Amino acid sequence: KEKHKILHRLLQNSTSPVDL
Amino acid sequence: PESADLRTLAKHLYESYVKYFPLTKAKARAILSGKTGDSAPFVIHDMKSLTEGEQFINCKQMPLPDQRPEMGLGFGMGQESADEVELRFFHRCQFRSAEGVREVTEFAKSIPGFVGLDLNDQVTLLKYGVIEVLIIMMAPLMNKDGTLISYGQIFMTREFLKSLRKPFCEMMEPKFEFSVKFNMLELDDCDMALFLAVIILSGDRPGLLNVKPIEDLQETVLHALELQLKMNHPDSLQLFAKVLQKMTDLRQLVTDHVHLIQLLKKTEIDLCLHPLLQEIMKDLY
Repeated sequence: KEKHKILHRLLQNSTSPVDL
Repeated sequence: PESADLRTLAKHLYESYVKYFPLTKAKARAILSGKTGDSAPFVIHDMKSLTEGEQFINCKQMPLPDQRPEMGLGFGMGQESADEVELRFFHRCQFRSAEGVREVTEFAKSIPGFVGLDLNDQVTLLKYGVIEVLIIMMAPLMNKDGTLISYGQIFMTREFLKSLRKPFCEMMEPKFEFSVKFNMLELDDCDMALFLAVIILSGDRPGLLNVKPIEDLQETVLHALELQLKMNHPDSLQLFAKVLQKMTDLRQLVTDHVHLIQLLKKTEIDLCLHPLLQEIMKDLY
């Protein structure tokens, strides 16, 4: 899970372009 | 009733495709053929027009990937080297790709049944599918002479991309070769939406924990794609098979792309890869 932190986050919430 | 369900699925996927991807094929082809009421895109064909193009975009408030003040924006500085301009352009491409990953993720989440899959499998499907999807999404933006970038505001020539230093010059040429052939299939946005969902729902990605529900979902979308292509392209023989064959080319394109990025990481000292792209490419192929 740690290896794909951002993908997990994107899947679980909508992330705005600014957060990326 | 079954084909009515498949049509409903096609309509749903088309609607989320339009919702999450800002530049559709219909819009891109209109820009490329000069059929929009708006002005023509800004053309980048050499280093000077690249710097001018950056200025054009900055005026429209596009965020810079790297905003260190000492880098400046490259306007009127004169002393900035082509290497620096190329590297900054590469960073912009990464920023746009990361945004593309976010768009593809939202599209994937809208595929009926996707969010019900094991979360680790959702991650795996995205990790392996997202670059393939981004390459397919590039095709409508391209013709044999160049590609639209910056949401269709800029047209960058293929010759200019070929003139960049190694290995930057090798990054886009395989995508042009693929896209010119892919565009000959003349898929529209609804066909594309279904094809993208089929790619995402590939049950043979390495490390999947629970393949069966993914294959079941993909089978339904495949039926919807087959029906869609028959209805939308009644005279195009074997189109369904031809579209599916493109998935083999795509895997090779992604493998080569990832190898180029790995090479770049070794040769370019100043290169910093976007953390999201790093995450996707690490241990990919």
